[in-house]
Amino acid sequence: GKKQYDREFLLDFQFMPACI
Amino acid sequence: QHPLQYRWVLWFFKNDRSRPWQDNLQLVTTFNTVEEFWSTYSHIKLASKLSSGCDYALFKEGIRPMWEDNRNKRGGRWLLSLAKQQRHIELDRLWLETLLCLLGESFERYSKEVCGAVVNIRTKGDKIAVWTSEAENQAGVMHIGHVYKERLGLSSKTIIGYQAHADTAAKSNSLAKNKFVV
Repeated sequence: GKKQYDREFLLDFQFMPACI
Repeated sequence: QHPLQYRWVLWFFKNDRSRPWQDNLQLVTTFNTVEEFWSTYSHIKLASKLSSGCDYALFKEGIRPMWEDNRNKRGGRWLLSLAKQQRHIELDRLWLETLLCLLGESFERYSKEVCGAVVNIRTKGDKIAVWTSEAENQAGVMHIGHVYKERLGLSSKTIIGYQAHADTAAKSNSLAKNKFVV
C-alpha cells in the first residue's frame, strides 16, 4: 500500500537513536 | 525501519561563480526510510546556518534539481518568499514542514506530481519552493498548494504563488508571473 505518514508520526522518530 | 513511498536524494548547492552551475551542485545522500531521513537531518546544518548563496534540495531519486530535467521542464513551483528576519524565527520550521509534507505523501493522490523541494539561502530574503511536474495540471497544482499552505500554518492573508519553470527561465532577472495563487 501507499506509505503515507502524518507529521506527528514522522516527528515521533526525530530523536530516536539511529539504527541504520 | 519505516519505508517511504519513494527514495529521496538530498542535494547541496554552494554558489561559486568561478565554476559552472552544475559543478556547484553536490549529491549529499539518499534515503528511503523515516529513520534514515532523521539520521541525515540530524547530521547536516540547519538551513538557517548555511551561507548566503547556498541551497538544499530534496528530490525524488531520478529527478535532478534543475529546470532542465525531463520531469521538471513542464512543471513549476509553489514559492514561499521570506522576509529577512524570518530566517531566525521561521525558516527552519518551514523547511522541515516542507520536508515532512513530501516524505509523508501529504498531497495524497497528487503526491506523485511532486518532484522535490528547494530552500535558497539569500541575503535579500530566503525562499522555499515545492516543485511539481506539470504546470498545466491545475487540479493537482491547486490541491498541493492548498494543503501546503495549510501545513505551513500561513494565515489566509498570506498569498503564495505558483510559477511555471518555463516562465521563470524566460525572466531570469525578475519574478515570473504567478500562474496560480492560494
